[in-house]
Amino acid sequence: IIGGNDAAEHTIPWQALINVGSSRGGGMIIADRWILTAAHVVVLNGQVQTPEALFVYLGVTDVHQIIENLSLNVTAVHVHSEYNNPNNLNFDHDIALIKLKDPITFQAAIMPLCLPSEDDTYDTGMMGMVSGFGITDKGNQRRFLTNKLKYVHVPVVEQKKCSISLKGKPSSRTPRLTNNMFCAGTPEGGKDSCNGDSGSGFTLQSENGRFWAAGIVSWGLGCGQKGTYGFYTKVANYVDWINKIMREN
Amino acid sequence: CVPLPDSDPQMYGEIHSPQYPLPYPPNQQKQWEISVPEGFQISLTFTHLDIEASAGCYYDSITVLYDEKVLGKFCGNENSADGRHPGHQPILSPGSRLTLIFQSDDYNPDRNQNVGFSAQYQAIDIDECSAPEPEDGSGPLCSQICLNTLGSYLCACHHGYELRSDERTCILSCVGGVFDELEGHLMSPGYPNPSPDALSCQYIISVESGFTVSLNFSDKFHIESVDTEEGPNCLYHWLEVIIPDRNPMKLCGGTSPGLINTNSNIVKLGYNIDNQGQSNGWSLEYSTHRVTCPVPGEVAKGRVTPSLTEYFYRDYIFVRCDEGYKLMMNGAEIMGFSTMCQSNGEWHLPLPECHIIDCGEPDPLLNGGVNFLSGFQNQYLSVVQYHCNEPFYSPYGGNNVSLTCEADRQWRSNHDVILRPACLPVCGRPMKQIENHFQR
Repeated sequence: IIGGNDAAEHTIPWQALINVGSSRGGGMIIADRWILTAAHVVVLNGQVQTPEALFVYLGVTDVHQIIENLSLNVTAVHVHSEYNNPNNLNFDHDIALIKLKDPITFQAAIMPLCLPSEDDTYDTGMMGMVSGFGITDKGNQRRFLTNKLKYVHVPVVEQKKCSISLKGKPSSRTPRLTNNMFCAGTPEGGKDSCNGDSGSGFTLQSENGRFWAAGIVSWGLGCGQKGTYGFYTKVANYVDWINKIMREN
Repeated sequence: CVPLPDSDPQMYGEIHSPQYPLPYPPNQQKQWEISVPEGFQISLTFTHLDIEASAGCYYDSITVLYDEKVLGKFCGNENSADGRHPGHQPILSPGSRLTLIFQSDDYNPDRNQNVGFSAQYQAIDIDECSAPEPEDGSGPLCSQICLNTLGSYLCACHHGYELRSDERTCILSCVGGVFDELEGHLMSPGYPNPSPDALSCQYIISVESGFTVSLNFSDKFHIESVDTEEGPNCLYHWLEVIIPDRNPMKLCGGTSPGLINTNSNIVKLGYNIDNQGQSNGWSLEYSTHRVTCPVPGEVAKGRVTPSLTEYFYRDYIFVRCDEGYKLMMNGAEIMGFSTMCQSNGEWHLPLPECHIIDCGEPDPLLNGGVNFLSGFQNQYLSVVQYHCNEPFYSPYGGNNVSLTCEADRQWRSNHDVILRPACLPVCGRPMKQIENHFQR
């Protein structure tokens, strides 16, 4: 998280830390056996990782404490069937579900995030909150991998501006923007999600204050740079898919 | 030539003159032998008769005979002044045979062509029992009871007598009679006439166990007694009533014992007459009653049906528990209960008890709990309430669910619904909000 703050305990109780090999990613709890994440967190080199290869931790904001805990048992990994990203240039359908073996009992440190309802909208300018254990900065744009859960508030950006921000970049090295994505951030930069935050939640709040899963940290050209935005999988497009996978499994 | 009777006797038949209904020819002599089975007589009816009339039916005639005895000789017709017409009344033969002879002379009047006769016959059962006693001194057909049957008769004897091998006379026999019907009539031999001398009769009334026998002697009771210093004594003539497990009773005198309730299903009677004196005997009607069982009493929290003032052998009673209670016997639950009044006057099963039902422990609720609101040990009408571990879970439907232990042993939220409460996770509401920074 670039330009963010340390999250106090119990403030982002849906946050999951997912370690796959040497990679770090995030996820969000959406039900007592299900964690929503990005497909590219669980697909490495074109291979969906086995459940045993995933180490999932919940309920703690400090990575040191997290690692002391046993990871949760994973029984299945469901990657969206249309996710196809051989060259890291196609993040369309960047969404996956992890099923846990045992149900989680919710408490102050571990609570689920809501899925988008029909009333929830992605209004331009609406402030969202993105969190994660990814790269942070310590001033002077020096990047560090954090061991503390961080969060930052960034606004939803108009889709056209998202598209414009990618113009002029070499297409052979720039992922394609689709309607299954939205972007968030500020034109001046400085606040963004970054590497290691992938799969974590971009949340918006509904009128009654309820946090809902608006986006999944997916990709970006750099992190927090001026004129760039963070790109997120648009969860509202996948509510039917999520419910179907959970219902069938 | 004389026609032979049919080898197989007919029960009915028809006979008519030659060429009937055309006029009969002259110079005819025809004979019929009719027979019906033994025990029947023949009823012969002329349906039409038109034979040349003459005085004494001298020229043409039809003659009816039984064993060569002429029962009638007929000629003429219904309207002729002379001749002899049988009319339409049947002619009865004394026995099972009958002979008919038709004859015509050699002259037939030209103007009046007679057509002869037509007759029908049928077998009629002979009531041998109503026949007068034979005059040969052999006595009545049956010495005591005659029963007419079709084609024959049967002799029978009064109670206390047996039919001899001659099938018509009776001999005294009053030993070994067993009466197993639920009611009946007994009397001494010859009653109300004096009993024969040197009599020793035994009667056994034995009905199904579960019934008791009552003897009801008729008023006309006479068994000779001997007056002694101690009063009348049944020394030479007596009727002994033997009831199991009780002392035998010897009855005599001129006063009817009236009604005797034996409380037993077996009663033996012994009637003894020596070879002197005179007793006119006795008569009794016996009846039976079903034994009674005690009134079963009441079952707490239950009902015994049917509710009667008396219960008899083979009566059934049923026990039902009030709603919310179950039938228990010997510590085990039973699905239904009935018991029967036995022949020994006892119920074959003791009454059960009704115990309050319980619904068992309410199912635990994942991420929630259950509290007792009222009641005792999950028993009938106990009320529990489920709750969810708030604020992390909230009850499905929004409200905590109260369940009542119903009579069908189910926890229900009302009489119809077995609700399985559920706790749903609360999403998107962290316990702690990210601190606001108020400076701008």
